[in-house]
Amino acid sequence: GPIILDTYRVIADFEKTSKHEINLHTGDFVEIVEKNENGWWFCQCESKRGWVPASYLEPLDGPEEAEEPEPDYEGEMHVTTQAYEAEQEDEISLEVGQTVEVIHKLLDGWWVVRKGEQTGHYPSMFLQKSDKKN
Amino acid sequence: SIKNPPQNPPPRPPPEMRRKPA
Repeated sequence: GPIILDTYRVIADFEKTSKHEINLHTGDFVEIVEKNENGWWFCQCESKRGWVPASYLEPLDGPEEAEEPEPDYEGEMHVTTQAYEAEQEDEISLEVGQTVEVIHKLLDGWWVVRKGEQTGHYPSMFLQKSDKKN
Repeated sequence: SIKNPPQNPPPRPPPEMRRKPA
């Protein structure tokens, strides 16, 4: 049968920063072709196709709780593969090679991690699962 | 065809523009 793609609504303007991305305008509708765990989704909007940040989209048919995993408060050990400096209040700054606990794998690619008593969002593409036990 | 996704973290909208938690 035909492939039915999920439709999402754009919630904020997005300006592309590389050639495989597309611009988004608030209120546009896009169809999602692929959802990458790192938070970049491949979508089509009219005749354009390209990657866009998932956090700029909301599902057309109600909340997407079903596809978003529940938080895991015990945490899953990961190691940072790249440093990142927080740019927004709810983010966490970490150096490369630090061990953290991932407590919520959000679909937008900004996972909630815990490091000691600090908690904040961190780019999932800078995290690698670790074999170390808690 | 689908190219590889960008290698930089996806940007986030400013807090006031974000989706409300479900």
